[in-house]
Amino acid sequence: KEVINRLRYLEAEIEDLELKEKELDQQKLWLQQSIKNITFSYVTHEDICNCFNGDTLLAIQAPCGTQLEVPIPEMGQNGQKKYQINLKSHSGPIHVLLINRE
Amino acid sequence: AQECQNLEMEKQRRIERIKQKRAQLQELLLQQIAFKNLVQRNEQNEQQNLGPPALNSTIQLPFLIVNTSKRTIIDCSISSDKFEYLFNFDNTFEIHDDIEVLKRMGMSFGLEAGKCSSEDLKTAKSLVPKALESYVSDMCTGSSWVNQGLLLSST
Amino acid sequence: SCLTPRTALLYKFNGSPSKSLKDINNMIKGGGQK
Repeated sequence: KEVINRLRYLEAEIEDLELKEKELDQQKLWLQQSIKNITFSYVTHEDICNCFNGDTLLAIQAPCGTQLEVPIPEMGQNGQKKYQINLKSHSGPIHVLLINRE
Repeated sequence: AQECQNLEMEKQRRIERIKQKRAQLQELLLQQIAFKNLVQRNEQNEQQNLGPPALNSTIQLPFLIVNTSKRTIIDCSISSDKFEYLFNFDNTFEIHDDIEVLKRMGMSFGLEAGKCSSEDLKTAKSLVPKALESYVSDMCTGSSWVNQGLLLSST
Repeated sequence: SCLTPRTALLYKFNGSPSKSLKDINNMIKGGGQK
C-alpha cells in the first residue's frame, strides 16, 4: 500500500514538473522574441572604455554566422607565445574599430 | 517498487532539466533588463543633450570587444573585401560580448551577482512582464523555487 | 592551414552562447590549456 501511495505521489509530482517545464519553454520563447524587438541600442566609446580600465580595445561588428576562431596558443620560434584571432564571414563585411581612451 | 524507482529517476532528470532551463531564462531576463535599461538611459541622455551623440562616438549592438594590455602589439591582416581578418597578438587578450559590457556598465543592476538594492530591484521588475517578476526577485536573493519547492518536500 | 576543434576554440556571431567566449578566455589565460 505504501509503495502504491508513493507511486501516485511521484506521478503527480512528475505531472507538475512537466507543466513547469512547458511554462519555462514558453517564457523563454517569449523573452527571446522580446529581446529581438529591442533594436537600435547603442553604447558610447566612453561606456566601453570605462569597463576595461585602460586596455586597448577592438570592437567587432559582424554579420550573423560569422566565425571567430582562436587557435590554442603555440610557442613561436622566438620562444614567445603567439595568440591569434581569425574572423571569417560568408555574408558581409566585418567592421573592426580600435578604441582606447586617447 | 521498480516503477517507483524509475519514476524517481525520471523526476530527478526533469528537475535537472528544469534547473538548466531556469538558468537560461534568468540569463535572458538579465539581457532583457540590461537592453531596456540601456534604451531608457540613452533616451534620458538624448533629452539632456538635446539630441543623439555623434555617430562616430557610439557603437551599435550587437558587438564583441577584444581587450588586451596597452603594451600588446597587435598585427592585423584584412582581406580586401573585409570578409576575413587575422589578428596576431604578442600578449594575452580577452573577448567579451555586448551583454558582458552592459553588465559591467551596471545596466542589469548587479542582478547577475545577486547584489541589487531594493530600489534597483523595483526598477528591474518594471522592465519585465509581471509573470516573470518572481524570477527577478529570486535572482536578487539567489534562491530558487527548486530548493524551496518539490525537492525538499520529496526528501 | 585548416584548424580542427582540438586546435582552436570557435565562436559564432549570434549563434554561440556567452559561455563559448568564457571558455576561450579561460584557455588563453591558462596559457593554452584547453
